[in-house]
Amino acid sequence: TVGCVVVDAQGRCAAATSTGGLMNKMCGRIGDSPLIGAGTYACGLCGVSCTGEGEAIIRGTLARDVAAVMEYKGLGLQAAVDFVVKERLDEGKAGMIAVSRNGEVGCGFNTNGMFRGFATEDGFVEVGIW
Amino acid sequence: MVGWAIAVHGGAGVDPNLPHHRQEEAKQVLARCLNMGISALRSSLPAVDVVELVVRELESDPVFNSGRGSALTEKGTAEMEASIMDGVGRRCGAVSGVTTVKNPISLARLVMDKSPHSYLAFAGAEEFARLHGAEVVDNDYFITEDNKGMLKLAKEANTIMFDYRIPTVLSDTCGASVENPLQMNGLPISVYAPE
Repeated sequence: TVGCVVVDAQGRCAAATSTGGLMNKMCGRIGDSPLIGAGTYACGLCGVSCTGEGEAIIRGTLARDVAAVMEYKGLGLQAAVDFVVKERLDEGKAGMIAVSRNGEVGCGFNTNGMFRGFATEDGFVEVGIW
Repeated sequence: MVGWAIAVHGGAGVDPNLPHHRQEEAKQVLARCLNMGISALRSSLPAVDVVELVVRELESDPVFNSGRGSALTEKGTAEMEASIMDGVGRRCGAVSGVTTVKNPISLARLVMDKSPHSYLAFAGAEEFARLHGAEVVDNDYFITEDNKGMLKLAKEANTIMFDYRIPTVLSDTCGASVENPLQMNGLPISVYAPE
């Protein structure tokens, strides 16, 4: 699975996710990536893209929950990502990237690694795996 | 006015024995896609155009599980899905079960912009792609030798695997010479031998 989340200089957020799904999956199986609110979500507050065990991400409505805890619990972006990865996945394994309208980037995963890269206008750039 | 920001991912759940050269290869793809997004943002492209642009690039590179290099179904075919969402107005588009569309994310964008719906799947999505001139290719385009090998492994282990890259040459990463029938997470224990 691959994904990208962006907030532009006007504070507009967007998210996109694309995948081949799971190796050896049944034909016709649909995962979290195309489900708005599960694998992908964007609103006025943030943009989120998820990856990992699709069934766990769907049940946890993971991407929407980041926006929800920001909106209703007043959490910041990284705190919202950490909360959702910790509290919404049950036994599932997954990861996510996120941006906020304030120009922040966030990331969280409970797997052993996640292929990821970040950049912000003030010059921060990071590419990581573990 | 805020500063722009961008994040990309290539999947969670990484094989602990992923050879170093494969790790470097993955990092180079991520850095290249990140730089594409940064240039687009510096050119004041709207966020929704930037995420589509970057995911298209990730789909076109076989290193990650999407587009070319997609994980394979039990039948050895590629069946892809994608979604896109614009925070402005919370507009969205999604597709599933596409087998010939070169860039599924751009088809999802077309669903968002050119259809009255937010999600099209399988035959309907393929028909919509042709109606709107999305680039289509044979399913073979998406299938790589690596993934054929991984599908074989998954079938031998009788499991369904997540975004997982298992080294194609097990011998140079797993010391176990005798095949141990023990399984962990649905995979032969030999995959984890170094740990």
